[in-house]
Amino acid sequence: SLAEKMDQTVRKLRGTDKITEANIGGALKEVRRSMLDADVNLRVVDQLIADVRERAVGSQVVAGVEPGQQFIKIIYEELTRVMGKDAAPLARRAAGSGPTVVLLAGLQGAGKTTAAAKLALYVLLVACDVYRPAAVEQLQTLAGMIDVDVFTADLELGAVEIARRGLTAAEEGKYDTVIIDTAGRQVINDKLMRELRDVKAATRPDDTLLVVDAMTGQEAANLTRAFNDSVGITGAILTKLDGDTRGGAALSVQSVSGKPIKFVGTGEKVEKLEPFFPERMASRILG
Amino acid sequence: LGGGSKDLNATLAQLEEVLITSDLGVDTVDSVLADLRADAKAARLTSREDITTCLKDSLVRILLRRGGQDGVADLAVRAKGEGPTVVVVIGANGMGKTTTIGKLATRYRREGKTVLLAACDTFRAAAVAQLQTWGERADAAVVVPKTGQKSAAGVCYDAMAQGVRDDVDVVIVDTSGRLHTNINLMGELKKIVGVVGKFRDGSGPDEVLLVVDASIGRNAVTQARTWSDEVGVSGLVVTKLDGTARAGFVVSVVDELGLPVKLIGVGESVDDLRDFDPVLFVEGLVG
Ligand SMILES: Nc1nc2c(ncn2[C@@H]2O[C@H](COP(=O)(O)OP(=O)(O)OP(=O)(O)O)[C@@H](O)[C@H]2O)c(=O)[nH]1
Ligand SMILES: Nc1nc2c(ncn2[C@@H]2O[C@H](COP(=O)(O)OP(=O)(O)OP(=O)(O)O)[C@@H](O)[C@H]2O)c(=O)[nH]1
Ligand SMILES: [Mg+2]
Ligand SMILES: [Mg+2]
Repeated sequence: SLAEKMDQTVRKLRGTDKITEANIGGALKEVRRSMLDADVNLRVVDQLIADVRERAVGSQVVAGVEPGQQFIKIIYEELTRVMGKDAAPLARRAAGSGPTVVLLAGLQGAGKTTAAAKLALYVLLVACDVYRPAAVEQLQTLAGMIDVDVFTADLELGAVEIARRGLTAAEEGKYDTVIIDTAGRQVINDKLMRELRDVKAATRPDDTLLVVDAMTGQEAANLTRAFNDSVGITGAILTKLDGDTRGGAALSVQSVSGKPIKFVGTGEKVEKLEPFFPERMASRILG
Repeated sequence: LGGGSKDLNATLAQLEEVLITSDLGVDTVDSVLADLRADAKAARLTSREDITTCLKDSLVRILLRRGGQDGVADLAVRAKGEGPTVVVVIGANGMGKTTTIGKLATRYRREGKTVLLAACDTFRAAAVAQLQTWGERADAAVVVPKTGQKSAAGVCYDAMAQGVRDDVDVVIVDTSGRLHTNINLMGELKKIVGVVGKFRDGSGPDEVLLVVDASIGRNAVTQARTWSDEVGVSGLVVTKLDGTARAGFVVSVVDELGLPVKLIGVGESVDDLRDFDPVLFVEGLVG
């Protein structure tokens, strides 16, 4: 673990009264390697290391605190600072002002359709993936397991029109939340990115959540920036955290967008969704 | 930095950034750049162009040497009269297995082969319907679970029996997404592979293809290693290379495990399947 690798640093710092560049240089290198191994984006790592260096170098070693531990604590605090202090809830419209609208977006296979069903409470799900074979059936099957309604319409109408009609159906049906599932898309596909912007414009969501696979590598920063610049997101859902990936993508997503990860997926079943806890993620990334 | 001209160091620093952001991983990058430094000094290369070309050549050499005969890693074909060629497709959730099978089935059909698909994902919502749609597109028969049949190995058995009885050329087995940390699902996969062996005096499938999404980070290497140790993997399929992700994990997987990349996915349509080309791949990696 990173803590074990830091033993060298701890030994160097013992008996000193100040943390200097000389005595933590090696440790910072080790932290950089470890975070890259955890799939944190290179630019995000370098920014974090710079922030840690600035805080640590020159700081007095606190009496009674192991200097190595103090150093690790600084890293951990900088990490959690980026990831936000508390769990961020789903947006909620005031009662009587129409349904809360949540739009889900992301790359292919990230877990959007599964997440749509997981988020469902008193909800209308709207099936706007008109491309993937059996996408609508998948959402209907998931919804059927938890007794939630799905709005569907002829695929030929296209995603934007289906979203529009779904919203109308939600308002008329007095649903308090609408969750819009969309097709996976690559950020360099201009036509599909435009479709997503049009779906958003037609439905004015209260939350636009980017769904990201926790195993994503360096690309997590690029895809977040692209979705945020092109469409605008209010938060993210990180999926497949039941695996053994360290999940550095979490740091990249939050750092690049400035928006919080609101939920994490921890399994394939519909009940496997939890709120995001920054400290837990920080420990996991640091390994 | 180990000695060398200022130009060499500057170029190596730039290349380090390119390779890390392409998901090669720090350890692989360190070893590749150490060799590059030695090669560049020995050949007295100083221009960024020459050093970059040297890097690309050595990466292609790694992929060729470790990745299969002449880098053209063909799919195995069973001899005539020995029953169907069997390809089992595995991988984490959402990587592109089912879609790849649809494309592969089409390729075989265009070669004049008869194809049978085994829908062994008995868990996920609409997984069977999705594969059936691909079967129609590819003009391949699909064996689906019987009503209430939950055993993936049982469906595989039915498919093998039909494939042998109808003297089909190729049987392709679709499996549910599974994380390599899930012991139960690992056991299920071993059962599926064991069933194939029952129809051919104990020898396993002709291909066990591990499908990995190009945007996955270092976890791809752990996946490849674990599945390779547990069930044996004959080759990799890298999907979603039509996006911005460069799949640098391929270098580690090929170099450390000697697994060849057999196919790549470059889109969601039936024609978006290509043979792996190490030269083109390295071009995309290094730019
Ligand atoms: N292990 C695990 N699997 C998950 C999780 N969330 C989703 N999945 C699985 O990931 C796969 C992809 O999920 P989908 O919901 O189809 O993903 P999607 O983003 O809608 O995919 P496209 O519509 O094709 O872009 C499925 O096999 C899901 O069961 C999770 O938290 N953990
Ligand atoms: N852009 C792009 N999308 C792809 C490619 N291959 C698959 N996809 C998409 O990725 C998503 C997931 O594909 P699936 O074939 O369902 O993946 P899977 O591995 O079978 O998923 P599970 O069975 O749920 O584990 C779908 O939206 C596919 O259309 C590819 O090469 N490029
Ligand atoms: Mg979907
Ligand atoms: Mg599948």
